[in-house]
Amino acid sequence: EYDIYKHDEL
Amino acid sequence: MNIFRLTGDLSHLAAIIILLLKIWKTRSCAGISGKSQVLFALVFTTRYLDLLTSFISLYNTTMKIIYIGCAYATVYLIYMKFKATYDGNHDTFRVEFLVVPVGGLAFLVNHDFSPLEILWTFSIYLESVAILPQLFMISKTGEAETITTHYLFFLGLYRALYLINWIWRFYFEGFFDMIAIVAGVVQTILYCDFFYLYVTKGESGSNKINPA
Repeated sequence: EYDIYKHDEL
Repeated sequence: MNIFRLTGDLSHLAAIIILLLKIWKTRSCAGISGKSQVLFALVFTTRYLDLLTSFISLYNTTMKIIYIGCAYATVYLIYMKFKATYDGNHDTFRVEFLVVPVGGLAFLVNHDFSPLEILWTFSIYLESVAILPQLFMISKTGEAETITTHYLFFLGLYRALYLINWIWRFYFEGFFDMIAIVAGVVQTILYCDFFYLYVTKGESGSNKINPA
């Protein structure tokens, strides 16, 4: 699940 | 990427650079809360561990490295190089009252119970309260240097711009991250009192703000 949920913000 | 997030990141970068240059040029960290800067270094360290695991973009990676570098440089200047000018008597906020509840909350409320995600959540929650020691110190000394108020203004503005970025992304991309949004709202609210002083005192041109 974590991989799907990428944090693309700083 | 949208204009609000880009402006927000640049505002954040400006705040970090303003503070670092202020301490470096004046060779003094008077009026600066070392505790808040340690918390920010902790925020960046726990949030940007994904530098080691995933690549998002050159911009993302570059900014993360700059943030971490500046944060640790600032902590170094405060606690080592210009230690003599550190005002420990006024920097007395009990940060354990922030770190422990935030740590517990990160375990209870998160998107995924994996180490990286727990640390990311911890960093989001911690960032929303990391400025409290600084605001507390200013309320204790009863004043803040002009440059420090600019630092706080850009730091507060960055997360306010992120709130607009999240509205934008929800509307155009259907993306929203409740954890980041709630923490971002709390973080921005903590600056409201300061924003009011910054705008009202700024107009009167007085070189110091005196939070009530």
